[in-house]
Amino acid sequence: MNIFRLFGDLSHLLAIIILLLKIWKTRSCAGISGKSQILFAIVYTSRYLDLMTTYISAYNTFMKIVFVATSYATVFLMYMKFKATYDRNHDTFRIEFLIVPAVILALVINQEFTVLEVLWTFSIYLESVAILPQLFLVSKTGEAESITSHYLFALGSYRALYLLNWVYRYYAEDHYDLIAIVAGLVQTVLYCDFFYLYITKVLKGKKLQLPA
Amino acid sequence: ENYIKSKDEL
Repeated sequence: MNIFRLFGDLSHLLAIIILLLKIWKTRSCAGISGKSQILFAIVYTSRYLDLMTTYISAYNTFMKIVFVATSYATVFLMYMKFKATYDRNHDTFRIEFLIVPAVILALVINQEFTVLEVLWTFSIYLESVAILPQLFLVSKTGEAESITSHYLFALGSYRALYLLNWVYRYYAEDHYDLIAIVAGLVQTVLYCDFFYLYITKVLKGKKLQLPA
Repeated sequence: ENYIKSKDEL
């Protein structure tokens, strides 16, 4: 464990808490993409199957359970409890166009052809594009509530911090995982446009308005 | 050992 990964995980946890608070407090999931939340639930389910087989640390197990539980809770809140506030008309990204290529790529490019490894690789590839429906929704509605942009900033920062963690591990532990690094780069690059808007607008108290 | 190293991340 290193400071980059710890802050990355905390930023990830913060993002999930911000989202749950936003939905619970405002009793609305307007502006949030349910499709991205479904993708995150798939990502954590396919990545954390090793919860059953491998114990790494209490922290690792605890965080995995939290991520899986909160991702399903968010999907439940969006599609059941606060279903009436779900923005179905704008949340139209075809997630099969993300899932199918991730499955194919995981079958072709992986570290070893076992069930756990291919599922883990699939989850890495899917996570790198899982935010696209959310960014697509924000671009379609042309704006985002500030709480939603804080959520996106925390979520984008988590993988950016993981990139620093991988640099650190390469030099300090002589360890690296190219699949995770390349996917992490793609994932972080997708946020660049948003990061720019967040820093130049939201932090100045303005609303996040995308140029129409 | 190698498994733990590469899969100890979330």
